[in-house]
Amino acid sequence: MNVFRLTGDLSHLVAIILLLLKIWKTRSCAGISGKSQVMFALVFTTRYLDLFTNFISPYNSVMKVIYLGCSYATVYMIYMKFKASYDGNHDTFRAEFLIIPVGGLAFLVNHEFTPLEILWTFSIYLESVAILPQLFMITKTGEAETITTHYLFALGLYRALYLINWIWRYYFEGFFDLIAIVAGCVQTILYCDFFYLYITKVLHGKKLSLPA
Amino acid sequence: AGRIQSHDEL
Repeated sequence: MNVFRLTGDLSHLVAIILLLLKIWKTRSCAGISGKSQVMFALVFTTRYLDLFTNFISPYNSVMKVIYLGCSYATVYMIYMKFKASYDGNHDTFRAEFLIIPVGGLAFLVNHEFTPLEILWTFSIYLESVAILPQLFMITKTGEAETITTHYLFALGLYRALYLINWIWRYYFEGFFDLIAIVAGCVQTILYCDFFYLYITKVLHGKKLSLPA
Repeated sequence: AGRIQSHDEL
């Protein structure tokens, strides 16, 4: 464990909690893409299947349970509890155009052709594109609530910190996982234009709005 | 690194 990976995990945890609180407090999931949240729940489910069979550390197990619980709670709130506020008309990204190619790629490019490893690879590839419906929705609505931009910033920052963690681990431990690194690069690159808008607008007290 | 023994990252 190194400081980049720890701050990455905490940034990820902050993002997940921020979103949960935003929906719970405002009792509304306006501006939130349900499709992205369903894909994140799928990412955690397919990645943490070894939760009970492969104990790494108390920290690892606790975080996995929190991620799983929060992601399912978020999906529940979007599609059940606060369904009336779900903005389905703007959440129109075709998720199947992501899930099917990612599923195929996981079969072709993986470390080991076993069910657990293919599902883990699927979760890594899916996570790298899971935010696309959310970013697409923001371009459709032309704006995002400030709390939602903080959520997205923390979420994007987590994988950027993981990239530094992988440089650290390669240098000090000789460890590297090319599948996770390539997917992590793609994932972080997808946030770049959001990062630019966030830093130039939101951090200057402006609302995030896109030229319609 | 060879086959990843077990994925120790979240």
